[in-house]
Amino acid sequence: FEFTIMVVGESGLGKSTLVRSLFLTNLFGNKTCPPAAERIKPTPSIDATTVDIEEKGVKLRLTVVDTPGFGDAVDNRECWQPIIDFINEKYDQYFKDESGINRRNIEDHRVHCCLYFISPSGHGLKPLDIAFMKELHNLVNIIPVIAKSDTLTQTEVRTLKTRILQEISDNGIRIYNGEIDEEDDSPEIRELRDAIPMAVVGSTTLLEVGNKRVRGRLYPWGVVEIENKEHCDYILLRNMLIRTHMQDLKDYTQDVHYENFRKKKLLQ
Amino acid sequence: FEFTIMVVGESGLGKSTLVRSLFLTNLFGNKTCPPAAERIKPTPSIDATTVDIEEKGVKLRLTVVDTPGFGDAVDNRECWQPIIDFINEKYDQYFKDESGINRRNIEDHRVHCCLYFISPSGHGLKPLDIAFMKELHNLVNIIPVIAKSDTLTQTEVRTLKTRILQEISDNGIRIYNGEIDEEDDSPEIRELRDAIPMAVVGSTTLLEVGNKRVRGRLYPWGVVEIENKEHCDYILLRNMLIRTHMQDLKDYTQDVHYENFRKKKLLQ
Ligand SMILES: Nc1nc2c(ncn2[C@@H]2O[C@H](COP(=O)(O)OP(=O)(O)O)[C@@H](O)[C@H]2O)c(=O)[nH]1
Ligand SMILES: Nc1nc2c(ncn2[C@@H]2O[C@H](COP(=O)(O)OP(=O)(O)O)[C@@H](O)[C@H]2O)c(=O)[nH]1
Repeated sequence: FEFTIMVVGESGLGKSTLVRSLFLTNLFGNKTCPPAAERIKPTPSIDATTVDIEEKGVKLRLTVVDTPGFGDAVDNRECWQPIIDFINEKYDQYFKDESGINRRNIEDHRVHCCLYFISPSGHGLKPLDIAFMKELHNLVNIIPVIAKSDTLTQTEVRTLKTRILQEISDNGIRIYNGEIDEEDDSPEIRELRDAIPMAVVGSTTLLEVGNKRVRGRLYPWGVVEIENKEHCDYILLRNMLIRTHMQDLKDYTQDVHYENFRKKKLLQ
Repeated sequence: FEFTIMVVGESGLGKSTLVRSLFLTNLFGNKTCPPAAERIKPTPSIDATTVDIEEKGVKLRLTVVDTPGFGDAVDNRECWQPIIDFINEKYDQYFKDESGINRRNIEDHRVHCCLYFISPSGHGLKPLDIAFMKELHNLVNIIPVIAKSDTLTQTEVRTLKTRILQEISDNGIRIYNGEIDEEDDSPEIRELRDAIPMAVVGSTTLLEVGNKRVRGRLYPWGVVEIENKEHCDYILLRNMLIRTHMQDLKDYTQDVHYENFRKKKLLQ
């Protein structure tokens, strides 16, 4: 079972921490962040890492695509181009493979899901966020998340979510909306869909709270428990990606995004 | 007694909240933040607001210079130019006034202090931060602060401060170092200087903690008290700006930054 997730967002938004939290694997190695002077002309690039993991007895070949340099420069025009090229390369590869002889054993390296990290600072989406989503919403499933949401009070989270959804709608952007069944959502699916864009906190640090051990962040004023739904939507995101929506993300990629690509390709 | 402070940093880093916290005045009016689509070509601009306030019986004519649009666009090259122009305009104005007839009543509108807000996300300074400080460190007193520092654990604050100071030194940037006396600092001055870059949290919300009322931010996992030195350096910044260093910031502007300007002007 293959699944490819891409993480996109400025440096320092907690992307590698969140990936490690979600999959309890260190897919980013021990990268040290180059000092800012070397990042003055950071070239946006793409790093893909694949691991075999097991989730509830299901073997999963998980590929995480990291996008270092995205949004980090003084001038960020076109910083999404390497991402577009990468996604199209995978569609192209699949297109060649499925018209080849050995199409029974075709490997699916297409990007099934793009987790887009929105800074919790700022009053809503930034111009870069909008530019990115407009370029990519017809190419890949975009799941926007509010990064490092422990920066925000509960009121601020609600305000920011409303604002982000409004700006997404005003700009004609179509994000992945988690609609699995045209009929009624189950309460569980409803809870996930209502939380979008999910406000996430990541951590691989184990802390003692009361008499239980939790993953969280220790502040002088308290402990953020990432698996506490009162504290953030981490659990909802994890359920959506791994339990309830993984197959749908793959189906939608195949039936909608890849079909778009295929049509354009055949018309050329 | 006139004092002008400029606040610089991307939108949403808590600049107006911090100014309101420091001076308990709403110098930013009730600005509503335009939606991101309108900010896609945000023109960096300058807004100066002056209020007369009283601090411990001392009347202070305080001007706060806001810099909306700084760092908010996709392409941020030269976004510091309006700031440089503004500072030079004030030096120019002073230069004309002090060579005029009525020089006894000269008004000092020069920028005495530039509070530069560093995002707590990111692994240190961003390329934009370095570019800005290199352009302005010989023009005005730069006091960098780590914005919204309640995003960071105590360990992360220490790591970030060390990293920022290293990058500042590597890039030959000279920030305002708070050195009032070449001889020994008093313990109070030492504590302020050692805290630079100060990690600040702002708030004008009053909360009940135990049986006292504090200004802070209420999270599900606890309350950040801005005036608690265990929680952030807000009190240290306030002391520095308003109690211990306000005169020195003015003197250094007059004796060093303005003198530089004057020399260049006379040599033209
Ligand atoms: N406040 C907060 N900090 C976080 C969170 N996740 C990670 N961090 C911290 O943010 C910094 C950058 O995280 P990292 O995962 O390396 O960011 P990346 O550059 O996007 O991969 C580290 O100091 C993390 O400990 C979070 O959910 N909340
Ligand atoms: N976590 C955190 N949030 C803050 C802090 N100060 C302000 N905020 C919040 O950040 C948002 C933007 O603040 P604002 O002062 O308008 O930012 P500005 O655009 O830089 O002037 C608001 O929701 C504030 O409540 C802080 O110290 N910590």
